[in-house]
Amino acid sequence: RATSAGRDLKDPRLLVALYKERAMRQIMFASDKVEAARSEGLDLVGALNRASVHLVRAANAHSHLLVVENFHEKLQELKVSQKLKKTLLQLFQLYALDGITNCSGEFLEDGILSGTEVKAIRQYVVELLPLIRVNAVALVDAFDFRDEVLDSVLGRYDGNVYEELLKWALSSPLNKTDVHPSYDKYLKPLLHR
Amino acid sequence: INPDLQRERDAATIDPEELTRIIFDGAKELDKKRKLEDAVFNDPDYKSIPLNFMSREEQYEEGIRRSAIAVTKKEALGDLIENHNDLISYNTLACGIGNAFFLHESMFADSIKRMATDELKQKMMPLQQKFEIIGTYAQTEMGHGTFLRGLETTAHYDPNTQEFVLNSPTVTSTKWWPGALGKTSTHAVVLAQLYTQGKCHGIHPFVVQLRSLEDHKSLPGITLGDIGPKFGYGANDNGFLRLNNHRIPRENMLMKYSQVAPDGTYTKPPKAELTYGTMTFIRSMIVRASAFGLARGTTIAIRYSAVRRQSEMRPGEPEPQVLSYPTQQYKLFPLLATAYAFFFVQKKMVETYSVVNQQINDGDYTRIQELHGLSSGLKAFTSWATNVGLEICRMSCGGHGYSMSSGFPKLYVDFTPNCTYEGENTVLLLQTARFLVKSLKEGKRGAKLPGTVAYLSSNVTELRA
Repeated sequence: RATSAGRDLKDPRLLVALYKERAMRQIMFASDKVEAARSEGLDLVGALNRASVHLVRAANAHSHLLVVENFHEKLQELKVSQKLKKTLLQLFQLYALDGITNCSGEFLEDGILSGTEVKAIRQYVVELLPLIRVNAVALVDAFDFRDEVLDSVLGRYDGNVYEELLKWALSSPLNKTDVHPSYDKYLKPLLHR
Repeated sequence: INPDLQRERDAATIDPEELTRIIFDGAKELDKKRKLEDAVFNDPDYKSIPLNFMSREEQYEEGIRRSAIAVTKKEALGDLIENHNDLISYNTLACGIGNAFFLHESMFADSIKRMATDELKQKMMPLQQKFEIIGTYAQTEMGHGTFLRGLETTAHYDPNTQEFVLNSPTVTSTKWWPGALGKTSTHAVVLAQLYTQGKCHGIHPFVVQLRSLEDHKSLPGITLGDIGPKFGYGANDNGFLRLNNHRIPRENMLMKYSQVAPDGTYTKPPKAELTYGTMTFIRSMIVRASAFGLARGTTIAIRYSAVRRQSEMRPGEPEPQVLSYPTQQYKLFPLLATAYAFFFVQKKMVETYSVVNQQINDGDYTRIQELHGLSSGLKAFTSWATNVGLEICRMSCGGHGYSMSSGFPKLYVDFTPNCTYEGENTVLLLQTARFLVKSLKEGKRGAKLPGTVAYLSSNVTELRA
């Protein structure tokens, strides 16, 4: 699992550190842009506005870090069975690794990760999918939504989707009569011109 | 049970119930949640024909009917409703199509509780709690949203009568969008520019009576109405309000932090952000809503993907479950992981809000900016991810995701306003960013930074180490 740089990219502590550095770099970058604009004579408001695209990216990176870091902290705190802990760890890894692949540019541009490492992460994401598949239904069952709350024929707990889809269709007001009144008004005159 | 779905459950290595207990904060809370659900869903009063087959007017009436019943039946539930979270859960269950009194019990009550003087609190809170009045929170205007300092509604103080005179001086100053404002509420916390002794002191909140408590007619100087059909929330009368020389007593300004004396002398609040504290509370609730929204979406899509069989992996073989395709797993499992990540972070957000709010009540304002930065950033980040995620979930259900029966259209249209209300997401991220840039500077100067931004006082080498 170790990469050429000798790092275990699935290690939760490393993942948190990577996100931390990415957030810090983005904030520093945005902050530098604000400073640069000010040194050109813009006031603070003007400088912030000029750097606003970078600032939004920085705030996103920071918020993303908070979610990743908090997920990791919760994993440390939880007193649960080993099997559940392992599954939650896989979810954490998937969340953190997939987040990196989606924002890989930000991890690459400052050398936080190498191109080889990003490619390895993409593969890890794919490898995690079948592991999570085993518990996917159990993991959504755990949210404990009653059918009345979910309000979805497709998401029913019993999975009797097709029978219920047909019942739903039959309850459509358009099915109250075989021939709809609009036939006499519009279709019939058209068809019998 | 569908055999494919059952097979998935049989093959699982975890006990979902163990996880459910974690999500709902232990066995006792989980038991309470389930009893509350039983109480609501076994009650015929909460049943109606599906929302999708109702007109907008019928949806509104059904929403009001259920909301009113929920109030009258709440007391009988005793220990099942112990705190505000229980109340929100109960109302959501009972009035699933849109709770008419959500703002009455959240932003209206919270504003008065946190920002009114003790005298006004003693006067208003019993009326609010007994539903002798119905309140909402009127902040947004037709021409002004997240930028509160740009709001145009005015409140001029008249020392001769010791009253505020409220006006909507322009078309764009018309209050626009507040929930339950159009037809339901009798009162509102109205945000307006305060003028006294010829000077503007910025946005301040005022309790304003809108409708007669006798016949529910709008009061003189008040024009009220519903803003019309929307993307979702058909059962809610998001309304408009215009004020024309409407007078309210001086005491109706929420004056815990900033005051106007009888002679018109103004005392400013210790922190400007205190005026917007109610929004911080709602933003923390939106992080929670994001977690639940995405959890609902992934539940529907993953269960259906286990039931649905599609195409052939190899010619001649039976159709596999859609869930067996790596591409389907790649669409849904990162979102499932995201739902769990958001569940945990919403707990942290709500805990942080409670701690900081307590500190504010004790006169300690040191963490207000951190709370604003945290709640703004997380609200924007989680609601955007959920908004996009729900659409991915819907499309992962193929054509059936397009039917109302999938639950996705309603889930999406009811969730998506979270990206624009209580602060448009881009604006919120910019607010967070300003706090981050400021923290970075302070960190570089060696200042001790609060928890969520403490890392900004390190340098990159330290982080890597």
